[in-house]
Amino acid sequence: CHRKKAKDEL
Amino acid sequence: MNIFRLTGDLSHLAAIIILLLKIWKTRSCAGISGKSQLLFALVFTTRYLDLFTSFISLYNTSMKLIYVACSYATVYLIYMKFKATYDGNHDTFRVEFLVVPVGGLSFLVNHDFSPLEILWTFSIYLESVAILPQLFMISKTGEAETITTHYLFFLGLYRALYLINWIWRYYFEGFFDLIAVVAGVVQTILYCDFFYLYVTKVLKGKKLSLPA
Repeated sequence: CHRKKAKDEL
Repeated sequence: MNIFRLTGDLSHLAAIIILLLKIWKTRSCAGISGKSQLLFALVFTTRYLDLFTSFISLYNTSMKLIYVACSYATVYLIYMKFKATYDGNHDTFRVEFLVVPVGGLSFLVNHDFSPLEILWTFSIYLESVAILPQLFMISKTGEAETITTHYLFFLGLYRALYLINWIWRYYFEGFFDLIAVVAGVVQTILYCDFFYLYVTKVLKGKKLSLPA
């Protein structure tokens, strides 16, 4: 799987 | 939010605070690369532009604001307030050799060809190499103050913990971000040599000095 970035990470 | 992610964030915060306190308490930024700190300020600025476009959580927003504010405060202390103590003669890494290729790469390899996304990608790539001026400075002078090594240790630990966080998220959430992972691996590898010296010297009470 190649998902988009985790928006919640810093 | 898993434990590795949280301790990673706290380790990052610890690094930033240690550096600020070191400069503030000693009234000196000797041995600190202003160039690395400028790059980190640029990293936070370009990455957290999403503060204006999306809200994730109170934790997320406050940490971003703290990181940005602290990085600007650090740059201010180095280049303005305690400028006289800044060791510019030893801070000679050519940052354009980092910023230009990283800028080019973020245009070529990103998740989405939009301004915010390219700037986010730029910040991820730049963060992975932003410590190089600091490591270069230490290799030039051949030594680092112990408090500076604590700063570097927590800064390196933060990305290492994020790597474990990404493995965790891959298995339990099916999340995988190739850009962040590759940059995070590069970033962590850059600290390996330093980690070795930290464990073998600093933790045994010796000062970090490199053989001439």
